[in-house]
Amino acid sequence: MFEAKLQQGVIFKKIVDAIKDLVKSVNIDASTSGLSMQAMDSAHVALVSLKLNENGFKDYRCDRPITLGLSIENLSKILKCAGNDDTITLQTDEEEPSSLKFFFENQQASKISEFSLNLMSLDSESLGIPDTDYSSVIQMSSAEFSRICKELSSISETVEIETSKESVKFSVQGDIGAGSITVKNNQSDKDVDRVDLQIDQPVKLTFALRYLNMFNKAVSLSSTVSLNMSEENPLMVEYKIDDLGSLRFYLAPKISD
Amino acid sequence: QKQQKRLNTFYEFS
Repeated sequence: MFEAKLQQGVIFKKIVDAIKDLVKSVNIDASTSGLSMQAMDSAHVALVSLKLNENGFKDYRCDRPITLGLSIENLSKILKCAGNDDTITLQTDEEEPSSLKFFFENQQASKISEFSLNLMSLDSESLGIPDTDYSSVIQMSSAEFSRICKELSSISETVEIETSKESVKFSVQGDIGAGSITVKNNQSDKDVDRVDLQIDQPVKLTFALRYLNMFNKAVSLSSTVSLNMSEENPLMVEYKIDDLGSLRFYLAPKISD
Repeated sequence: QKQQKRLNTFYEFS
């Protein structure tokens, strides 16, 4: 028996909206500790990793580990029927479920929707991602980072990110010209201005902006984002989800051979 | 010209 009730169902809607341009189908693994999901884009350049802890749910029960193969497109169609203020419950009684039940309830419990989504059997090709001690970590406003990526992608498809003790520089070079945006450490008490740099080792890495713009669809999940980098390593972009878990994106760099 | 790498250059399939 598996049942997970999320008080703020809108969080689940936002997660699916954030990943639906990146991955087509995912395996959600449910265990006693919560839900986890890892999936790569078709080019194996980017990866999304979701972890939702059981104690972040209003109710959570998972008698034995199960894997739920979902089509993101079909999941989106079902979630469109959930109101932003609804609770969302996922449920199945079977051990090898062929479908997953969804219940959407409004605050007054005066409207209850029930859907059943057919499940897919997907081969679980998952990457072993070691816990990395990143040498450059940047915490900043997710809206600000999203804006920087959007603005620079009108000049080039590629951005170079260079960190130093006191600032991070986003540089682009394209047919029309070049540009850079330098953001300095800023302990402002205003969220949108605060920038926190932890630079043990400076890095200079190059990434495709179209992936960063896809990752930034997760801005509605968290007002801050962290950029985690080490030389010659994929970038890890993390959106923490209050009291529930985190949504992480990994992006392989572009490297001159 | 920089080449886009793939994640399996950095991480092993588990």
